[in-house]
Amino acid sequence: PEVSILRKERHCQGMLEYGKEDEANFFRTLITDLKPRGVAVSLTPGLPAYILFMCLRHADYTNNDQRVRTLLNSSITSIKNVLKKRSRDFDTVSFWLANTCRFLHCLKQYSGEEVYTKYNTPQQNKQCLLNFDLTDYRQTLSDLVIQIYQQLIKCMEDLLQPMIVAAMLEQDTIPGVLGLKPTGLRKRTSSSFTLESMLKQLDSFHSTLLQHGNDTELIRQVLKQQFYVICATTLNNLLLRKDMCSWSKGLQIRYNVSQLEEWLMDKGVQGGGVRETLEPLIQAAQLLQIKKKNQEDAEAIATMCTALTATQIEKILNLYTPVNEFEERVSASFMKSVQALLKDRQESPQLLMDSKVLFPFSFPFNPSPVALESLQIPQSLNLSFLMR
Amino acid sequence: LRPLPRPRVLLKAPTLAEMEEMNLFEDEDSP
Repeated sequence: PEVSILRKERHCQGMLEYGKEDEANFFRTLITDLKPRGVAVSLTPGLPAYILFMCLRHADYTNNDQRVRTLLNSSITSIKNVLKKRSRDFDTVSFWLANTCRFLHCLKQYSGEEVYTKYNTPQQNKQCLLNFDLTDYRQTLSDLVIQIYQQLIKCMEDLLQPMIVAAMLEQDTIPGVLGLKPTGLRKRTSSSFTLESMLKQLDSFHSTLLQHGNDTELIRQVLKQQFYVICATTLNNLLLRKDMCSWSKGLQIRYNVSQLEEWLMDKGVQGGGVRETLEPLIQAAQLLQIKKKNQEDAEAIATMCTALTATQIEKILNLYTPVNEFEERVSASFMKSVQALLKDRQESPQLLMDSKVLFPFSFPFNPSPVALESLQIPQSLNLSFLMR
Repeated sequence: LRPLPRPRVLLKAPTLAEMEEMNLFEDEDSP
């Protein structure tokens, strides 16, 4: 039997080398064929990025500009091609977003520029690039990160969108409110999606993003975008459906939103404007529940509903449908009072929220404490041709 | 005194659009 002899690593400098003949195999194995769910990649988040960077360091150390170019160009094209082939696969997109970001952070962290190296350990500072200035490549990689981010948002929306209306509006979960729907309007949904299944989907997004090593700030922005879509889709549906505008539906919506708020608290991402994206929906739910009779009620509505436009407020009041003898339709005189209070508002007359809004996205520099020389490459990655 | 670092050579990078023009990216539907 073959006996393996373990070489003692006495002085690994955090660099990796491969022979010219292994070049194509290297990009195929590390990028094209790599499965984002494999054990090998989940041990060290960002491992492919570190491996790429350690190879790049060797090419830089040996002053091999051709290899530096090949490494960067082929990495970018291979990543782009994986993302084109698996454009709808959330796992793949999240994985390469994390790794492209990490690779870009590495180019900065080891650039030797003071602004990026001030948090480095002395050992990390010894490992800065020697021969090449890769500022220009950082720009191309930043553009790639933006493209992958937009692709990730699209992937998530495609998965969430079919769940939102059923989970947030149609499903009734509060006991006692269930029977209060107007006659003829019961059981309009045939969808099996529930709030629980939507929260599970959000759980799955969140844990995958974390597992792949995406930066927390980036995850927060991804969630803000998804919460905005949940709010816009729910509110737009509410504004177009009479059967959704009742007191009990208001209660149900408020309950559902509070579940979403609780989810954010659980994950520690309630700050930075994420929770605020739900505000229009919270106010719509309150508008359905609040008293709508006298001048004081009208004033309360005008003061409270700052995240809804006048057009939206009037529409919800017009659609409001009593479902029992204790509730009343909104009177014409009450509508006039509200309209008078809202008439000076400077805002868009549009009824529906723009569900295609994409918030500006940033990915702040996030240096890594990982010591390159200590990284282990699992055998299962099939990169045994890489030499330390 | 520490020796002054050597000036590094700036490597010009292609933009993503240039790479696309060079047909480096495969079509979405290709196997």
